[in-house]
Amino acid sequence: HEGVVATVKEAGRSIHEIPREE
Amino acid sequence: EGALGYVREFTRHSSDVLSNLNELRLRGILTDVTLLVGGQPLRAHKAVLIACSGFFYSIFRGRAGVGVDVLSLPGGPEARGFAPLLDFMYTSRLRLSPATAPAVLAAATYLQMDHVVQACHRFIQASYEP
Repeated sequence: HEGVVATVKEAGRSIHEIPREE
Repeated sequence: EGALGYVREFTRHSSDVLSNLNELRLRGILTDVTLLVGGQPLRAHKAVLIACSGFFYSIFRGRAGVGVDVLSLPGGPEARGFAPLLDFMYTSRLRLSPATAPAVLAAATYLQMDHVVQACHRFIQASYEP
């Protein structure tokens, strides 16, 4: 990619978890 | 009957699906909502938005979200903060720079994307350290 200095890996959860149907 | 079951796990599958969804977005295939962000129209798939954002989850999960095909976000995020988040949703890669991080942080807060908010805080914190 143009202009990308560094890529840092994020291992944790990235987005919310949609609750399972009760 | 009772034969041992074997599972073949295609470990690239989730990223390949996401990459195809991004191609569909770029070509406007099955996109079902236009987001007006800072006046700029952005096409997307509600299913991807709802999967990635607590804000969109609360809007589109109910019946009220069914007929919505144009959504303006008054007082919401500016395009330069929102666009990197939309790309993140479809690519898993969040582009950040010292110049854009505050706008991305504001947009992620608005969209209730808490994990991205935390990553933006880490980035901003790190950019202040000598």
